[in-house]
Amino acid sequence: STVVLVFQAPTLKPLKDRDDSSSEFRFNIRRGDRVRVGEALGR
Amino acid sequence: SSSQGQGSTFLLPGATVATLLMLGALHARRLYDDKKTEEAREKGIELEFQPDVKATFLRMIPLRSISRFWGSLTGIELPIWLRPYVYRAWARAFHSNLEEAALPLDNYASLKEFFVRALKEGTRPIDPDPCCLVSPVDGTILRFGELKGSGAMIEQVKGLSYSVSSLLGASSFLPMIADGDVQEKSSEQQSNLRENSKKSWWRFSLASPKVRDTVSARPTKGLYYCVIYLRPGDYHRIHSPVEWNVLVRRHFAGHLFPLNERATRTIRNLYVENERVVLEGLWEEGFMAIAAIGATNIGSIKLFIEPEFRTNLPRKKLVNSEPPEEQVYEPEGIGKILKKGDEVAAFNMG
Repeated sequence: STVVLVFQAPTLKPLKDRDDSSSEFRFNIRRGDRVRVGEALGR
Repeated sequence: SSSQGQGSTFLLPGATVATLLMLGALHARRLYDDKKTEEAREKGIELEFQPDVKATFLRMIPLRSISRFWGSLTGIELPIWLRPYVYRAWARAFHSNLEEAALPLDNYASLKEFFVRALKEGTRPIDPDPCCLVSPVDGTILRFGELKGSGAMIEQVKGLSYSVSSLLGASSFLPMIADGDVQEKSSEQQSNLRENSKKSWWRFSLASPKVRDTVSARPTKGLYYCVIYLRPGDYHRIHSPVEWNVLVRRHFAGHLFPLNERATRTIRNLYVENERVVLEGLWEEGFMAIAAIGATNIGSIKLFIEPEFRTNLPRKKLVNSEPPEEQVYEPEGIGKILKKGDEVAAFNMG
């Protein structure tokens, strides 16, 4: 069985619009990693 | 008559031995192929889509019926004395951790019940960081990334992709991607969409005209995806990855092809042809959807937020063009509120 997650999250603004508060979603996983329920996929 | 009797005495064991040898050879060949694939993956060689005759043959097999039969078989109540042996054998074969099971092994009446077992409290701590999105399942990361381009495609394997809209269905909430950017919907538009979603399931889609909120001052949003594969020995319950409102459930009746690595390489559009349940809604950053895709052995999906809902039911004929069955959760616009880590669904055997 397989689960596919699709979600919206902040991405980097175009360079001209960036400021100090700019943030983007980043995955902290790699392909082939084993993950468990509750572990962060990204921040 | 004596020689005839001797002939059948030799013929039967001979045929059995030959069949076993043949099956053994096929299994050895498969293990060898899998090892080669694993080695190639470790070397960073990207696997390519290779349709084969076996994949075509699979379409002719009644996999849904086989799946339901497997479900009935594994649902048979086992004698109490036998249960620990069966479950330990399963755990050994598929690398499950029996220490984590919430109940003693002899409390699970059947293999099916054991398969969807809950875990002891505290065995899956939820990352407390409010800025993180957590894994909804135990499994292996197959793909992840940001969706870009007008098609919003997810790669199944190199050379073969499927669109998000075909996976999730025509969605009222899925943001539109144009020119590489997600077209943000205003809160008023989202509220209208919630109202409209009950009336028609195809109202907006990725292919629909742009809805551009030119005055929005909100930060730029991207659309991301993550594909996680659950092996037979993995814990098979699905949890909420964030705090969110589940507004719609969509059920696509479909095939139940296997979902292993070999199948992803050889069966076209595997994820959009298989039976699946899509939960869709909104979280604080916008759109959120989870698609739970069934396979031959794990054919049905149980929703804890909708206990009466059933999948993998007998059907006369599968029609791919048929729209999915859709359920809008009450109260409209709020739906079912889930906290990060809440149990949402489970994959059942058969």
